[in-house]
Amino acid sequence: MNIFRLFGDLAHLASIFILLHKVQTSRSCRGISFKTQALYVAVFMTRYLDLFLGTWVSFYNTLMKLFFIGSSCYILYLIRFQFRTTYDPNLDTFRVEYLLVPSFILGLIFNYEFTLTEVMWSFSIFLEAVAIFPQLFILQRTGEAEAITTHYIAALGIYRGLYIPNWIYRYYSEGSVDPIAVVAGIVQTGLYADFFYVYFTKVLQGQRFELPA
Amino acid sequence: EKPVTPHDEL
Repeated sequence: MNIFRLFGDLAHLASIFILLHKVQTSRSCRGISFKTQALYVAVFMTRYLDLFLGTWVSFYNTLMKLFFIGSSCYILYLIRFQFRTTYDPNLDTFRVEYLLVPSFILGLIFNYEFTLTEVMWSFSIFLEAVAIFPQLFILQRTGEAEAITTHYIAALGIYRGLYIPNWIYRYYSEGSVDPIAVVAGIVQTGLYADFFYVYFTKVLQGQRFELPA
Repeated sequence: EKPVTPHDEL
């Protein structure tokens, strides 16, 4: 564990709390992509299969994994049931098969071992890299977003961004490299570039999140 | 060398 990974994980936790806070206080999931949230459930379920295979990394690791699975399922429940009337499926129209199918094929090609758990792990890494697309698509279509929704997306971007110095640190301190995670992580962080540009130049200056026409 | 297995990152 190093400071970059710890703060990355904390940013990931923060993103979930920000999202829950937005939904609970506004009693609305307007502007939130159910599809992105469903993809995160798929990501956590396929990546954390090792939970059920008795592989033990640490208490921290297991606790976080259980939290990510539990909270992502709870968010789906909130959108689907508790606040379903505030969810607009007509805005959330990104085709998830364009993300699922290529991620699965990449998982079959690039993995550390051709076993169920390793292929699923690779699949989850590739899927996570692109899972934000339906959410960014809503942003693109509406052209604007509530500040709190943008804080949520920013926290997610910071989480993946911080994993990059973590990998550099681990390369020098442990000599370990995880090429699949590194390549997917760099792509994932890159996808936030446009978003971050608007976020830093507008939202953090107190202006509304509005995409240039 | 084979990368980290078990995967210790989240």
